[in-house]
Amino acid sequence: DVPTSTKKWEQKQVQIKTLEGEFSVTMWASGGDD
Amino acid sequence: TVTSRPGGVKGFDWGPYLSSTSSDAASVSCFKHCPMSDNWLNITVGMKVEIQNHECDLPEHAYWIATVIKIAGYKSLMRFEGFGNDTSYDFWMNLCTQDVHPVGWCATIGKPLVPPKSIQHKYLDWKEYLVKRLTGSRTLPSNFYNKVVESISNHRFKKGVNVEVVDKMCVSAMRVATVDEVIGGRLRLQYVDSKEENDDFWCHMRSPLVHPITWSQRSGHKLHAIQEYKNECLNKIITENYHPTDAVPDMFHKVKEPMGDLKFQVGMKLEAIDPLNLSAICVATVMKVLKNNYLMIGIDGSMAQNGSDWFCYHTSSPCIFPVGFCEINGLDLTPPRGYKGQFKWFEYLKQSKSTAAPVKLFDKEIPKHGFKPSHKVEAVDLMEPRLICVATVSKVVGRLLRIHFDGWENEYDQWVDSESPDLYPAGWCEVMNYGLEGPRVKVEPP
Repeated sequence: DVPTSTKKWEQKQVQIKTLEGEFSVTMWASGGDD
Repeated sequence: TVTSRPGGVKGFDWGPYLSSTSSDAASVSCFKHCPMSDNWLNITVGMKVEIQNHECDLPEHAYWIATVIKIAGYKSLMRFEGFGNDTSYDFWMNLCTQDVHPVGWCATIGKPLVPPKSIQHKYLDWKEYLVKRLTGSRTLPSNFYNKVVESISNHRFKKGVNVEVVDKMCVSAMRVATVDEVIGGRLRLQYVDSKEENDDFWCHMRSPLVHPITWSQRSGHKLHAIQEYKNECLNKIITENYHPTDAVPDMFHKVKEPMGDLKFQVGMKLEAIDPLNLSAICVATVMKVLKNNYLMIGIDGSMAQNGSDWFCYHTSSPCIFPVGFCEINGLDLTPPRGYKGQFKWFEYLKQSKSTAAPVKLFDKEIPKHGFKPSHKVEAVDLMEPRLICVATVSKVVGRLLRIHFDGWENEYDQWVDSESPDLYPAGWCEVMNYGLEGPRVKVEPP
């Protein structure tokens, strides 16, 4: 599901913390995500 | 709903209204003068965010992941993960407030994500469910709210800056005013020579009604000011030495200068939005040609003898039109007051021995604005500019929009250019914490 409508999308590793524990997933965020 | 502070100061909440009227709001990208307009196309349906979960027993704040179901201006309809296609728990949020976070934000502050009570037992292993739902989907950039704050801040106009602005009591004259407050680029101006306490006037810093110091004398526009001020301006025009509190030309939006040597002449006829009745496009005349491509326009049939109701338009203004514009676009043209019979330009020009301003003189560019009829917006009532009201785009004619104020009769509609700085996306007032006038509710007599 590669987003289109922007100059720059970046994949980012995102940390998820639930009551059962912590894990990470890869998501997209629009560019300039410093 | 789970939103905590709907609708800014006045409390009007767009969410239920958009749902109950099943209407759409104009996209933020339609409003070039508004925060986040440039990158708003990156905000899409299906995006995931983290939002406070009010349906939870934990003592401290808990959050959960929500999906953007619908976008309406800055507002967004949200559904918490786990509700599938069940719409009954959907809720509205403003994407540009501190209540919405990118996915991953909770982990950075050590807070757990906790599903709402009503679905907490729906999945034995929420991790597996979330990995499947989140992998490859989109979220906000981590610095999204910083970008919002940055794009709201304006470094040009501050409290105490002096400007020249149209005199609200005599539209053919300018007056000196001081910025008292700035909200989202909207200036609350106080006339410097005013005797009354709150003789203020609201207008946006990009409005054609406001100009830098010395503008009136540079263009030849009538100016209501003390002689001392006028002398100071003449000196500033020569020396280009401004006072630190003076608004200077580079603080203002550049106006498009006309090409070619054909010029407007006094006496030329045209069609113009009546500045004193914005729902009308009228038969009008060029009454005076000022410098720097500004014109004083009078509305035929209702001009005061002394020209006190002439109004200044730039030659590139999108509020003046060639003769025949209304007819071509199927719009009502208001004839001169007292005109007998069916108005026809051909006969009127003959009777008045006047000529129509050549079509070539008018700016015919139509930007891709994106507005459509039925789009909801927040619109300034230009007859009472401190008020921002819930409104609807009722008609689109090229770049011209007819704005209807919800709950009011059509006679209160206002013709506005699509790039007018007096139009805002749904949710703008909430972001700025400015009161939004909801639709007028008619009280039926018993």
